[in-house]
Amino acid sequence: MTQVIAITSQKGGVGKTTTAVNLAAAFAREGQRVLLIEVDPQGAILPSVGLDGQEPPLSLARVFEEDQDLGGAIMQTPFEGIDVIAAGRNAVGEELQLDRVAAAHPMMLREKIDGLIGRYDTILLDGPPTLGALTHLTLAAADLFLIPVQAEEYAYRTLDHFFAAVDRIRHDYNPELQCAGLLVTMVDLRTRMSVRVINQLHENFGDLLLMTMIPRTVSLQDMPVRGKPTLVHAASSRGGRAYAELAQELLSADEAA
Amino acid sequence: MTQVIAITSQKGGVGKTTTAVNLAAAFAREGQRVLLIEVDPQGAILPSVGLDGQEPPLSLARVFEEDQDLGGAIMQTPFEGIDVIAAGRNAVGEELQLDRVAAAHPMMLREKIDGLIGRYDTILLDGPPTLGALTHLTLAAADLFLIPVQAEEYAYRTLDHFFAAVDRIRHDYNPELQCAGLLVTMVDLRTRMSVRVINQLHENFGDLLLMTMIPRTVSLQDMPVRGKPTLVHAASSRGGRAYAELAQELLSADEAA
Ligand SMILES: Nc1ncnc2c1ncn2[C@@H]1O[C@H](COP(=O)(O)OP(=O)(O)OP(=O)(O)O)[C@@H](O)[C@H]1O
Ligand SMILES: Nc1ncnc2c1ncn2[C@@H]1O[C@H](COP(=O)(O)OP(=O)(O)OP(=O)(O)O)[C@@H](O)[C@H]1O
Ligand SMILES: [Mg+2]
Ligand SMILES: [Mg+2]
Repeated sequence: MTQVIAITSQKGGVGKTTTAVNLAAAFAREGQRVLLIEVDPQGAILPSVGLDGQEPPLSLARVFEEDQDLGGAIMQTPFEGIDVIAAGRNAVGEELQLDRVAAAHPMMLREKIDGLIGRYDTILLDGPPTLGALTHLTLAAADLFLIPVQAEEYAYRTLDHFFAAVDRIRHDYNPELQCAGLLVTMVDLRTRMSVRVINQLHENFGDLLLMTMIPRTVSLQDMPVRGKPTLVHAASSRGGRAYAELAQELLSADEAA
Repeated sequence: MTQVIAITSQKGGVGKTTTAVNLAAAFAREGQRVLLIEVDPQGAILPSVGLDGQEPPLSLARVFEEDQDLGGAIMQTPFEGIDVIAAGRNAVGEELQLDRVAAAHPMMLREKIDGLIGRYDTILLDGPPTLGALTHLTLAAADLFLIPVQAEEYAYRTLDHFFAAVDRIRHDYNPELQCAGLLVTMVDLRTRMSVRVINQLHENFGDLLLMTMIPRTVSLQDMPVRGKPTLVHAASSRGGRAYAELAQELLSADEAA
């Protein structure tokens, strides 16, 4: 059965895209067929999966605007088992269009995804760094959501408000929505800040905190330069191994559920 | 004459809030009266200016919703010369309201700010990490915009699209809008990535690149924990000095203009 996992956070720059791309690669390595949908119109996905500069056949914005089939927007990547859908063609004003459609039809993405169930084992949604209409659309479409929490004070402080917003979205659109966990990212245990944030997470969100933590490493920072998931260009690096471990942790939680 | 400077970037986590807060402190140290307006409903401003946990008298969301006077939302901070306006009271759904109003009235913030001209020397706008309606509202209200560019590949890649969107906003709402410059942030010259991004910026955006660069330092990372601008709690730190230098560079460019 296809599982839809949203990678979301109101805080910017916490590792949502890096996590979505590497989780896609990790699940694909386990033999899954994975679809990665970029709901954030920032355009970071294509350069990370070997499709830099390619034009999407149909963007998510146009699928919504013209009520097209999501299948028409799918792009194959050079990596076995990973397909992607890009948010937009980077046309000016596209974000305004996407926001407008999302505000008017918060269930639109869920309905479009229903047409793809069975074609993929996992569908990953890479969300924008807001709590606006696009994040509502993303969480309305998901079975699970995973929150990357950068090991920094600002990122930690957005969690209470984020969970309050999720409760509202569950109530209005998606009662079955579950939390897959909090993933600490860019951890550097030599710094007081990382240790402080990890302690705060244990104290206040202990039951949601994933065991796997993602270190701050060059192999992950380099991903957009290399044009492929770190799990592909440097599988045995600290960054690559951390995301392989994360996939195992999520898969075993899924089996246990 | 009051100058309105927007701190904006489509990329998340690049140092917009850190820059807005420290620039406010740097200008205040020069004897200016500064107003810092949080247009990003993430709620990071109050904990950074000694007002953690305080309730705004009136949030930006309510100023817009109820067509109130912006002056009613002003909060004094414990720091001489710095007043702030918070985006919201962190109520669930506030971001959707702000987005809705911004999409319907993109000139709303500019009109509200007109009522404050003369009360402040500089008004700084801390924008959200998107190119949606709130960023249009922010850039429509500004005289100048400054783009923090984190020394990372993803942040660099969003620039072309951002400038294309700015051209459109100039055309539709604000023909006088000027670029104050690109500010490289979280620079660590020991890393290949920082050197690479700085070289790319010189090559492709040389005339817009500010001389001042902000290093990645603990004193800036700690700011939300200390609850005050780094220029206040650690003025002689590398982070504090970098933002003092930035203020000088912007002020001398302003005089020369
Ligand atoms: N574990 C890591 N170690 C080092 N650098 C990282 C790591 N994870 C992400 N990065 C880098 O940090 C920056 C932020 O990561 P990323 O863009 O994935 O975050 P995001 O949450 O998707 O950002 P946005 O909010 O803009 O969508 C990027 O430049 C990325 O290359
Ligand atoms: N020069 C610096 N050195 C070290 N850490 C920094 C520096 N500048 C910012 N930070 C930290 O990096 C993170 C991102 O910075 P900040 O929140 O200011 O960016 P932003 O662009 O406002 O993010 P958002 O897109 O979420 O609004 C924060 O945790 C902040 O404390
Ligand atoms: Mg992203
Ligand atoms: Mg910010």
